[in-house]
Amino acid sequence: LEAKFDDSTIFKKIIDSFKDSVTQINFVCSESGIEAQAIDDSRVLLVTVSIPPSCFESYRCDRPTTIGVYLASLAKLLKSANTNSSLTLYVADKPDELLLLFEEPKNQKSMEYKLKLVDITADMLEVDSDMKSDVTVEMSSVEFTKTVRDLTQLSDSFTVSVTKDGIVFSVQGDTAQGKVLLQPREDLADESNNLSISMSKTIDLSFASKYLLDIIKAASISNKIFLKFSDDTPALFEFKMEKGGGVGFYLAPKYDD
Amino acid sequence: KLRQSTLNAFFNKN
Repeated sequence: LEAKFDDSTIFKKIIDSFKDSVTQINFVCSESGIEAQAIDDSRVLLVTVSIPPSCFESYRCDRPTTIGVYLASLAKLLKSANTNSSLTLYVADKPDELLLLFEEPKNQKSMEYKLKLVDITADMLEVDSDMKSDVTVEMSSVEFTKTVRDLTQLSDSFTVSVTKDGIVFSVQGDTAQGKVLLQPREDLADESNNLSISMSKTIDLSFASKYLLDIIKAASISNKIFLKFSDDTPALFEFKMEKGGGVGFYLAPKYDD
Repeated sequence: KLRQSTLNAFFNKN
């Protein structure tokens, strides 16, 4: 594998977006890019990552390779990333380490790190990326982040309901309750503020607040978030990158006992 | 009282 990001912070943002959700991950590299999936220890949150060749300045993968890494270690190396530096990932044919080369031609500087790869025997879940959903919402990731931060302070459960009137996020704590209603809008001046809802039926789902606080860490990937809900199935929270690919989170709902 | 489900119940293992 030889894959070069013209801006090293792209890869840093991707890794930082889920490094607190899962501890390790297998990156599966092929001609069609880098794909990964990891599930958290409690088996409630699943992270999917897609970095197609369009995200790179140059991308080459001569034969399919799996790169297993501890995310905490990789994240440490990526602290060196900045917008002035490119980052090339190299993996040899017999992979036992990942080489990261940061280059800042302007400053006549280069940095090289090596990361030991790990053998991860993770069972993969079969996720249908075309999974039909009853409700799809596209909204500002900034707005979503603020709403999650504000409401999750009040309760460890976070409820989402969508009707034709809009999307309602609500929490019911022991001492306080809160509710945020957002209605579809079109902001011609700044389309990242748009909110659109397409739905075939209403939904009402509850999730554990702590996972939502993990998910919003990915908001730096995109100023938009796509939410997909169906009754009694995991929800999908997806951040798509400008150049293709992105990071998605499948979150299992909570049920009335 | 809400009970947390897991993803196993929804996705097949590969």
